[in-house]
Amino acid sequence: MAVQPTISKFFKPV
Amino acid sequence: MLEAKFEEASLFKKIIDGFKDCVQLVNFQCKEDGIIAQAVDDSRVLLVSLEIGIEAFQEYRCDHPVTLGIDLNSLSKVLRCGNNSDTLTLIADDTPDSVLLLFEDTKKDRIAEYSLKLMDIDADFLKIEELAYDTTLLMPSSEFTKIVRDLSQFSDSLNIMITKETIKFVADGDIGSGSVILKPFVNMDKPEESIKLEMDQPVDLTFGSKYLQDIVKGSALSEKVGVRLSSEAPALFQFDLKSGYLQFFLAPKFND
Repeated sequence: MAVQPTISKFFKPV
Repeated sequence: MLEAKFEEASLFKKIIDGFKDCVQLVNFQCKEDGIIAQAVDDSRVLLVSLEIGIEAFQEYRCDHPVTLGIDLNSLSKVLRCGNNSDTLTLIADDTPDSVLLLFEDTKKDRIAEYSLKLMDIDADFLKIEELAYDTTLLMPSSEFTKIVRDLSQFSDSLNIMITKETIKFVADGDIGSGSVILKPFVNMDKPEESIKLEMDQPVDLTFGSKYLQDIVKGSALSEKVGVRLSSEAPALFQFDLKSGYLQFFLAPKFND
């Protein structure tokens, strides 16, 4: 099953 | 005081049309050196990052940093009121509750002025670090758009495979399958049609077709799209402006 990661996994708030 | 004048309203229209279908509420941060914006789509999967440098404007002045919280649906309504060839000036004071959009047709002495109410948008500003990519592809944005739209008919996932000599797009779904294979080449007469590939490592990645279809809406901004791929990080799809860019970050799907 392919999972779509969300963007928060890679980029954090400033 | 912000006064940002586009030589042609069509540029700002194309910028907004490039991402208004995937995000709705956006904080535009106006500073001395231009305007930046960031937004993430409702599913928190696609990150849009915009930078409009001052060279993209005919005139630009911003004395104090100011944030314009804008509903893109409302902004689009106002932008439709202006003609493409009009100049467009965005005007706001230092603590604005609205932004003024001034369309001027200098040939006819026609001036149209619209005020758009601003919103208080609670959104994080994300730190986008320079990532290491395995492969960088530069290709005509029209070609990329066609491939994405054609193959998205077959499946909700689109596979991009890149080796030293070959760029392969594949979709496999219920009604059948499709693939498009491209080779890097240089067109001396029409450089904008060239396909340039820089590869450190081959990649074999799967992306959601839905998000790619949103991304290709940026194609009106530039004849070229830059695609940077990595198996460890979100892919970067970039449309360059004369000064600045519209970027989309989308992580590949992975097998659980």
